[in-house]
Amino acid sequence: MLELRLVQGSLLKKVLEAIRELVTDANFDCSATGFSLQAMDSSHVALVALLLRSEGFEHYRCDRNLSMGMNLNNVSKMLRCAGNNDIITVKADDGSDTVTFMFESPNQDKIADFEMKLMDIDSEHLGIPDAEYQAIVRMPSSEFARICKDLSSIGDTVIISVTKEGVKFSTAGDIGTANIVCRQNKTVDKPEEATIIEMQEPVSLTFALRYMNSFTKATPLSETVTISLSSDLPVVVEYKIAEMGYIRFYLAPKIEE
Amino acid sequence: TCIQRRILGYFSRT
Repeated sequence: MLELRLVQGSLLKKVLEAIRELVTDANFDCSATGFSLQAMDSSHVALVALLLRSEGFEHYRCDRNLSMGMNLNNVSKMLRCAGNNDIITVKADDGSDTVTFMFESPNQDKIADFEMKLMDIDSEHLGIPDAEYQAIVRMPSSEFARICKDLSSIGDTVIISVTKEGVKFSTAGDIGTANIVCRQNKTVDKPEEATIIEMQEPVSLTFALRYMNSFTKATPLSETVTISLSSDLPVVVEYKIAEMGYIRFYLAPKIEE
Repeated sequence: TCIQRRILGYFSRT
């Protein structure tokens, strides 16, 4: 039996909006650790890893490990029926082919339950080793989203280069070129507005902007985003989910032939 | 010209 009660139900709504463009069907895995998901996009170029730790739920009961296959557009349809201030409870019985989403209004005067059919999904689980990155950039998530959106009106790919001068986002297209440099800036009023660059050595990598733009659907989950770069690894674009966990997007680079 | 790498080139199946 599985029963997860999340007082801040809007978090689950935001998580679904963050990943449903990238991934169509996925297995949600429940264990004593928490509620997690790992899935690749259909082209196997990007991977999303989500973790919502059990401690972040008001009530978390998971008697045994359970993997629930869901169509993310259908989950999103269900969760969009929950109010932004609703408490969301996810329930499933062992061996059941359905999952129930229960929505309670904050003052308990409205209770709704939506039952959704589960599906069998053959998914590959990948081992993601811990790695040392050549450069780690932390910046406001809204700023990163703005840069990806702006550059995608000029070109299809972004070159992200980190040097001691800062982080540079560059693109080129038929109409011209664009370069946006963000310098390290720790002297801001609020820590979430800072741009912090930890560089072991300079790094420059090329990525498809289409995927980067898709990752920025997670912007409402966190004020900051962390971009970790190494020349021999996929980039990691991480949005921390306050007190609960994270959503991490991995994207394989484009390389010169 | 650039070629797009795949995730499976970096991470292995468990």
